[in-house]
Amino acid sequence: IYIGPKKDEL
Amino acid sequence: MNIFRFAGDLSHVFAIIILLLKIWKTRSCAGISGKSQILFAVVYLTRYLDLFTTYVSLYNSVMKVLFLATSGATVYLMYVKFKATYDHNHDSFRIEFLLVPCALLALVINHEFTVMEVLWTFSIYLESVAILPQLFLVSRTGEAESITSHYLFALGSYRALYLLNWVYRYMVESHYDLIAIFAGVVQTVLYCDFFYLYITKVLKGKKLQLPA
Repeated sequence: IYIGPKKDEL
Repeated sequence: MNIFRFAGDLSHVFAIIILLLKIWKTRSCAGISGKSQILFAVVYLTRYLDLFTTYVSLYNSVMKVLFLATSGATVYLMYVKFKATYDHNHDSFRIEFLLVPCALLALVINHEFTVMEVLWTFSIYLESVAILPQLFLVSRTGEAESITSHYLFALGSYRALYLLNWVYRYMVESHYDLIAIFAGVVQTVLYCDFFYLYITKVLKGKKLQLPA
């Protein structure tokens, strides 16, 4: 399942 | 987390603290664009909605809350507490010229057409141009106080350091996000002219004054 790009930045 | 990313975050926090302290200590927000501050508040509000849906780390959550709280505080100080000192005659940039194109672009160019993702994309695009009302204000008055220059320098350095972080992450983790990179480049380029003036004038003890 695609959960979107990882967003670990601010 | 690499050194560039961390230095970028520190620079960002530092910028916000400089601004808040300047307003608090001088009891005045003269020379600061309230419109840019409103845009930054919109940026954080639309980007950090994931505070409720995704947990990354304590560091991430704390920073998000910090950015939301401090940008809210800045807007409050400017529009409520020290409203009388706000330079609204010079702060005449029309923010709808930034908000509307960013919203349209976010609807068209995004990673996924969902509410959260479009709002995140909108916030990335908006952040890249949110400083324009402030730069416009400086150009209209022709000068900026040193403390305002330090604020702008720290704020501009933050995205420039993120660019290095993205180069590093691409090489080490093969991680990249084209939307963030594109907007980050635009954001940094907008500060270049200011960086030049800052290095050639402010660091040599002179006031930032634009050539007539």
